[in-house]
Amino acid sequence: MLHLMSILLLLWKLKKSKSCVGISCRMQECYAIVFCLRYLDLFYQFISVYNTAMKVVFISSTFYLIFLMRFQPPVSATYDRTADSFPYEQYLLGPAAVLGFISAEEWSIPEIFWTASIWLESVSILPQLILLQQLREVENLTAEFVATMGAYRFFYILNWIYRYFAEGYVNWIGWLGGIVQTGLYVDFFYYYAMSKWYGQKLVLP
Amino acid sequence: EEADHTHDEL
Repeated sequence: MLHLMSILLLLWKLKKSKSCVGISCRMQECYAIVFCLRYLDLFYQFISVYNTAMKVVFISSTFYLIFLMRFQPPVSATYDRTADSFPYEQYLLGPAAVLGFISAEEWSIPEIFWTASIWLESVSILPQLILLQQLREVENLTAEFVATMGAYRFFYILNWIYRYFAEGYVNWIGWLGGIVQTGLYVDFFYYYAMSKWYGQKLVLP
Repeated sequence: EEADHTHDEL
């Protein structure tokens, strides 16, 4: 739900301000790749109506966000491709593919794709965090969006602890990816929490 | 034993 909320917050922000200054389209592209790799099972496996609905919403809303930022004026006119230039194709995609291949529990296409998607998701926030560090001052809605985008994985960790004890659930790759993903946010969270506590604008060091 | 590779999380 937090993940969904972060997407809705971002959509709302783009629609309301008609500007995507401070938002990394490259992060959304990483997530689009993550979702496409992971949700292949939509074609051959049914888990629940909730599960299917969320997958469809995540994929379609993320592609819509990319479309808005890259191609749909007036939002696309505010997209700064020079600032948002983190080369994830080199730094994230390659390593995620290699890690996905060597750490997959089974050498099947869906399993390798799933594993690669977990590793890629764990670092997908990097283009966004690096963009914010260049700008330093973060708009309120952008701060909420990034905070919810980080918080959802933290809540997965709580759920994993519960599931481990309640049903003996084990998911080593998911756990490791989740810890890396949450760890990358800790620094941002600190400055976000401080800005909320003191009721000031979020300014990154 | 066959590993179960159903991923029920998002």
